[in-house]
Amino acid sequence: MNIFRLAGDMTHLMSVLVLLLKIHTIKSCAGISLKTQELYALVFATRYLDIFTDFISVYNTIMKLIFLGSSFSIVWYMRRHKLVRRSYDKEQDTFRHFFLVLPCLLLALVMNEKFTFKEVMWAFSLYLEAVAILPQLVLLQRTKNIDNLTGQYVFLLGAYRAFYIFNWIYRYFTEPHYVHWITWISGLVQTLLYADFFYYYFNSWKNNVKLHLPA
Amino acid sequence: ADESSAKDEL
Repeated sequence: MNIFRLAGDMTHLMSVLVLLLKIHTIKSCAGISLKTQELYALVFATRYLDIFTDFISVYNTIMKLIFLGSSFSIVWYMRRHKLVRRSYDKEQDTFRHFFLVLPCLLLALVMNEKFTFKEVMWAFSLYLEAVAILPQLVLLQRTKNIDNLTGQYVFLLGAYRAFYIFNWIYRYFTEPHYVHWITWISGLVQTLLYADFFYYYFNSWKNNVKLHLPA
Repeated sequence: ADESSAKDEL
């Protein structure tokens, strides 16, 4: 475990926990895309199929359980909690899961490290994670609602992406045979989607104006 | 686990 990987995991963990704690505390999920949250729950569920079959470390198992538990809790809050669900921007959050899930599934069937159920699901989870933020970005663009909750959430997720790329570069130079094209390319695509958002985020912050995303 | 496997990542 290198420092970039740990920093990446911690910012990723904070992004999910901050979101869950805030929804729990303020009983509101305004500005948060349920579609993105459902996609993330699906990402974790399909990636961590090895949780009970391959033991890697206590750290690894605990983190997987936290990610699964917190992502499904967020979805539960947004769908079932009687106060939280009222604050959900349902009419604006219209992105179809199907348009992201199907191409990712097809790609995973063609591009995987091994043609087994677990490996195809693992590749699928990486492709889906890369694009799962799209419904959230569309919602941001529509509502122009960039409050502290959404801002911090997307900021922490972006930090997680950046640290993971440094982690891959570090591992590539320090570990023999550490070559994972599927992880790297999908990870890079995901980070570029954030870079685009960050460009507008920082510009609006620098010019001290409300964030205005282009159509 | 394989030392250089990406499967140890989250």
